Amino acid sequence: YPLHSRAGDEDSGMELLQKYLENYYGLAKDGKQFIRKKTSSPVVKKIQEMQKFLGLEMTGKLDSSTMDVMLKPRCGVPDVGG
Amino acid sequence: FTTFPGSPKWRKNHITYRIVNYTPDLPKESVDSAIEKALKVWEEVTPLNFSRLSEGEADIMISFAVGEHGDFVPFDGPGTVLAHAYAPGLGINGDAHFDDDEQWTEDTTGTNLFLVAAHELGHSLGLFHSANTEALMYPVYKSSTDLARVRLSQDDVEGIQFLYGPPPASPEVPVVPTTSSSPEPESLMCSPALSFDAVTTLRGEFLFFKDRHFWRKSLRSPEPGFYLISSFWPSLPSSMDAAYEVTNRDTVFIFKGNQFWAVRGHEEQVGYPKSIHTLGLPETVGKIDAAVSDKVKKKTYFFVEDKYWRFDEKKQSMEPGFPRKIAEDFPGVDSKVDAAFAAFGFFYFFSGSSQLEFDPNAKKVTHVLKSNTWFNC
Repeated sequence: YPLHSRAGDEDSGMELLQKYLENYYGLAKDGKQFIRKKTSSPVVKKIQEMQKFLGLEMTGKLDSSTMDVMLKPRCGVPDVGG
Repeated sequence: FTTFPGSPKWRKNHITYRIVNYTPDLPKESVDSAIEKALKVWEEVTPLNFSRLSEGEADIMISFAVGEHGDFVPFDGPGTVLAHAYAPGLGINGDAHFDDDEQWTEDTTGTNLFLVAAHELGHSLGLFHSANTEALMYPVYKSSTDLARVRLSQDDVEGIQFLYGPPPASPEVPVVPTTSSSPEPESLMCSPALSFDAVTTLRGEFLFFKDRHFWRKSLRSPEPGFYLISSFWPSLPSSMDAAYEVTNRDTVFIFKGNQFWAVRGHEEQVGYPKSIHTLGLPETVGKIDAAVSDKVKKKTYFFVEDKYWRFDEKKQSMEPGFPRKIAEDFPGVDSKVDAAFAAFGFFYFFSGSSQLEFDPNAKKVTHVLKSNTWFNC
């Protein structure tokens, strides 16, 4: 279905982002509302860490090119951490 | 490139693999040749060589599965996660799993098995993901790859040769994998005279520290891995005095001299080292011999020569009435304690090449063992 076209997509985008950062970049799974934290510096740093690793512009935001890469098929091994 | 933490690698050049089952998407022969081609990619730039087993336990077990498949890392249906693999080692380590909810193909109309296999087998050999977008070890699958022109990037070559060296044909370096100046782990591990600097648990595994190295023992595999301390925790000291884990804080404390450090997994905690006297040990104590933490009673014991102190983890303070004589409260433990750890309701005290299993409830030694009984010698 079309990406990014409906406001509700932001929630599913955020959910995907949270899962991606948890699975591959060691973001702590602490169950608190990720959406509310997305502008907090630790989460922004995590997003930038991911964008840097994946060769994207380090905006610290869930922009469309970041979303595109996150939706691509990939290996299930984390990118950082143990 | 990066390697897995601790740079685990195969300590031999001849590695076996087995294709445990097959995807219905492709003829068996196509799967066989894709895996063979994927291994050859790494074979060409290292001293490694591979042989296939048709049964039994191979170093690299290759399988296709959907959803939950026994390793608590379930696949996610079609798309996104295509496969995953484990770092070199025994048991599940080294194995590669492919998500059979993908449509595996010989070309790029679906998900190309050779491409993904070459990447996953890079993990099986010890490579972690690379941030180099041209590298085979880059984590995101590129469906637009021209299969005719697939080759390892310079980054991939540097990574795998960091672990195993170049192929024998190159005159500059020796054929065998580069070995650090460390002692041969196997001979030291099973030496009857082996003693430890410190022993601790860490997230269900057991770490036995000796000089600059440690053995990492998991109950899932009979033999421990052998690592440089600095490859996990660069700022920790070698030849440490003591170590213990406070499980409810997911933290291991490491002691040397009058300082101690804290690590969580392989992350060193900031604000350390701290002075051991901040724990409440008197200034007269310059170092400790061993320490062990009882996760049930939430008490930590510090052993110094023939005496010990007890620390209340809930109150975060040393208890009054200490030091006491070790031999009085731990009957049978009457020589200097080198190392100690707690597991399965027992305390294990190490002194030289001996080990005492002590039941803290019955207050008695239940077994006298050799120090390396955990190593399956």
